[in-house]
Amino acid sequence: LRLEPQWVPISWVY
Amino acid sequence: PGLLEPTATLIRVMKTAPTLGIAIEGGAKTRQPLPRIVTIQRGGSAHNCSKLKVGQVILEVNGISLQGKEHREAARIIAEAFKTKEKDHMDFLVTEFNVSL
Repeated sequence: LRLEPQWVPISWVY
Repeated sequence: PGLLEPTATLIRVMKTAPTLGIAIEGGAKTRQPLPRIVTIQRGGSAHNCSKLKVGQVILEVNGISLQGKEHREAARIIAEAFKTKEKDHMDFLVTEFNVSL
């Protein structure tokens, strides 16, 4: 099982 | 038959407002490998064009593939495509499916 970080980055693009 | 063929759609967003106004999640090396639209801000150019939708996955921006681009790089490419004065619009290649084509 490839350990992918569960937390996914989110950014606003203004 | 009956299997949905993942399709990509080209969406042109005119720069009708001073901001683009989208939030994206993901990028290379995350469980969401291509940036997905999670929020569209009311009054931004993306909202005004009314074709970009929450949940769409962005494959390319102005012909630049986001494949393999990490989150910050992908966000930077999108932001610069909006800021550039060379064009009065941006072209997004998006798909509804969470596959990389």
